[in-house]
Amino acid sequence: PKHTDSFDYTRYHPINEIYSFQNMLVAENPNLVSKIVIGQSYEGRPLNVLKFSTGGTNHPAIWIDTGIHSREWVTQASGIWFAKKIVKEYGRDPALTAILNNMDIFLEIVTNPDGYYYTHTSNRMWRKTRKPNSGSSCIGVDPNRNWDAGFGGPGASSYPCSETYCGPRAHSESEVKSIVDFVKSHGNIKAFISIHSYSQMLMYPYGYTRTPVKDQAELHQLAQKAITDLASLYGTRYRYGSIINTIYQASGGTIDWTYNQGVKYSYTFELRDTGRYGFLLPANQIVPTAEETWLALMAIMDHTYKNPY
Amino acid sequence: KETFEGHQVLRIIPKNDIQLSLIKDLEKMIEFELDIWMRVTNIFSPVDVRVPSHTLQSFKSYLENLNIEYATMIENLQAILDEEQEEMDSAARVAQ
Repeated sequence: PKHTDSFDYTRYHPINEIYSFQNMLVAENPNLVSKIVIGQSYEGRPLNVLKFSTGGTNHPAIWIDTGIHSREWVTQASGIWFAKKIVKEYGRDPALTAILNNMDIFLEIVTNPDGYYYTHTSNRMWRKTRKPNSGSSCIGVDPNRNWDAGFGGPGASSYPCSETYCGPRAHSESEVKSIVDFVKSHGNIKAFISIHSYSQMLMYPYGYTRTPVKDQAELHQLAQKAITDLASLYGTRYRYGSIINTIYQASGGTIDWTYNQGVKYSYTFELRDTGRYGFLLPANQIVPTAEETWLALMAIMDHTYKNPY
Repeated sequence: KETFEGHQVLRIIPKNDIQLSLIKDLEKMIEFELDIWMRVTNIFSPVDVRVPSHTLQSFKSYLENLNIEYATMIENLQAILDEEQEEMDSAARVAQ
């Protein structure tokens, strides 16, 4: 397609088509969208982040990422839909317009590009990064166990062949370290939302410890509002709560690290479905999934905007 | 390209603490070559596991011997992947 208006949001796309979508969106909206490369994957692919900004310097910001687990295809596909939605609604939706007039939004759609390419060419079930592990014939690290938050604790594996292998040390994966460096250098990120599938859950920290976060009450209440808005569209039911209470103990997780960096509104989604198809969600459910998730994202972004800290 | 002909995804629901710890141990039992899709959390919460065709029978017998009930969530993973691929190919053809 020559324009993002004719891009097909109702099907899954290989990585080259996502990259060209990103370039088209930037070219079509030079005053709102720019592309930042925050680093490179192990195999040398660019880690592209779309920045939605109405100007100003170092605005408070919201971060959204999809596809950190490469086989969770509905998340990258939803990320593409979110990018187009932001552009379409700015200037039309008063809530989003107010947010963007005062905050920036950063969206990393293909957070694990090597893994995503590999799911299209070799193994549809691949989840991890693609860096070889020294001393093992097994490849890859679980990028959602590689963060410096309870790193290497229970809820991750130290065995390189495991799907939840935490890696040789925290932030050993360039796909993770690039985000770490970006968050630290930006220094003004107020919400961090990392999107996975499947199971239909909305979770906040912690995953590595049972100790409740100091903002538990507020995060719990906001999660409840977000999943209520989500369910209002198609009735999709979500569970919500802290990671360790809602799904399982997971150490070295993304949003545990971001919360410990001071990003209060740190959330992770597990999108559709609850297990009929798992990671193989049919493409005809991409748009409905993105539409309902958008309502929850708007609830979190609106709350972040209205509750500066 | 790795195919998944005959791979099944089983849904296991631990009924008690004993079954919970037995299912937790599955992850370490590399002989079954399991791919845990949805990890064990607590009793009555489903655990989804992709099982390769060549270990499927032995894995099912293992569960049955332990009286752990399971349901088949996906009969043949490759069939769904083929549908997904066909959808992508046909949509790409339309685009061209």
